[in-house]
Amino acid sequence: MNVFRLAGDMTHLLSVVVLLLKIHTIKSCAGISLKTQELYAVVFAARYLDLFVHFVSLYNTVMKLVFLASSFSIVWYMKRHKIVRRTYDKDHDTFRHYVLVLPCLLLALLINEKFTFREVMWAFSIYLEAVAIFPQLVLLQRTRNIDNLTGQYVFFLGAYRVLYILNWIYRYFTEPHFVHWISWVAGIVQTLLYADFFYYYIMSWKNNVKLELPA
Amino acid sequence: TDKAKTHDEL
Repeated sequence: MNVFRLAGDMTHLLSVVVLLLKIHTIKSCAGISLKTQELYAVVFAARYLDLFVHFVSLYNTVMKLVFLASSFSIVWYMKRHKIVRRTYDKDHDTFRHYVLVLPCLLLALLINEKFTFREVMWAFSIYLEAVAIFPQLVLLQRTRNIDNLTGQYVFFLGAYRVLYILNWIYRYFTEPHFVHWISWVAGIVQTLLYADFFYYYIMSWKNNVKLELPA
Repeated sequence: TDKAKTHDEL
């Protein structure tokens, strides 16, 4: 475990925990895309299938449980909670996310580390995570308002991805034959998706103006 | 080794 990976896991944890706490506290999910949250729940469910069959470390198991619990709780709040669900902007959150799921599944069947159910699902979760933020970014473009809840959420997610890339560079140089092309390519694609958001987020923060995404 | 192949990252 290197510092980049630990920092990456912590910012990832922060993004989901902050989001869940804020939704729970202000009883509102305005500006948050349910589609992205559902995609993330699928990502974790598909990736952590080996939760009980393959013990890596206590840290690994605890973090997997926290990610599963928080992502499913967020979806539950946005779909089922009597107050929160009314604040969900379903008219604007219309990105057809199954358009993302199918290609990821097909790609996972074609490109995986081993053609077993668990490895295909793992690859599927890696590809799906790379595009899971799409509905959220589309929603931001549509509603053009980025309140700090959403801004922080996307910012932490982007930071987690950047830190993971640093982690892979570190591991590549310190561990023999540490090569994971699938995670690396998907991870870089995912980080690029955040790049433009990062640019506008930092610019708005620097000029101390409200964050506006270009049309 | 098998360790290197397994997915030890979240």
